[in-house]
Amino acid sequence: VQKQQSLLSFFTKA
Amino acid sequence: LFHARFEQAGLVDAIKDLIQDSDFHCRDSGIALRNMDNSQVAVVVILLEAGGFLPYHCDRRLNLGISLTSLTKIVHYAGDEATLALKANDNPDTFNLVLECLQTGCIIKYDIKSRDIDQEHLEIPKTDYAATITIPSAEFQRICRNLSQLLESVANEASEERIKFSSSGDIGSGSATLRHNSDLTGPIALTISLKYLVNFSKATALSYSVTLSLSSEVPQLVEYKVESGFARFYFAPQIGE
Repeated sequence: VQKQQSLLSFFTKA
Repeated sequence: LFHARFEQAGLVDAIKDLIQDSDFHCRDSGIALRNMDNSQVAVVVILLEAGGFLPYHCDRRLNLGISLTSLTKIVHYAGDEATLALKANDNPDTFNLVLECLQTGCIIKYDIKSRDIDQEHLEIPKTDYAATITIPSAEFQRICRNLSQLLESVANEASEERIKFSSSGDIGSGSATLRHNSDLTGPIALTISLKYLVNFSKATALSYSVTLSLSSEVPQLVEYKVESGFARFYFAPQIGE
């Protein structure tokens, strides 16, 4: 089963 | 005063299903947009350099908050042949949209209220990808649309000569293989949601080719070069549970 990751684990909000 | 005339209004169509509102950052160098979709799975980055517009004039920094849902409707009814011009004066609360059909000379003008979008800046780190593969954009769209008719996600495998998109679901499985002549540091395999790839591939009309930058376990990048700029789509990877 594949789980979709969030982009917020890679990109940060400033 | 700000004035920009753009001939590739189809760009709006390519991003409208991912983001509903966005700040358009207008500078003397051009227009930039960077936004994450509501599900926090995809990011759209668009840069249109001033040289791609005829004319382009921007004498101060301006952030226009634009509803892409509304912009899409306006552009849609203008048809493919229309050019789109954005104008703003010293009042930052409204801007003008002018659609011009070159064939008939028809001009449609709108005064639109700028939306107040509380948009945070997104830092995107520089990434070295294991594979950067350029393929015809129409083929990429065909593959994504075809596989998505039956299946939900796609596994990408790339080797020295071929990129393979394969997919499986309740009804069975399917795959598409395409030749490429790009450099790879090694074979890669990863899984991406087809629904999003179909969305990204709506940018097909912008460019003959699309570049896929892929590595396992980091966001994938789907890039369309446009005249004097680019449309980039980042997508978070799926991981096995």
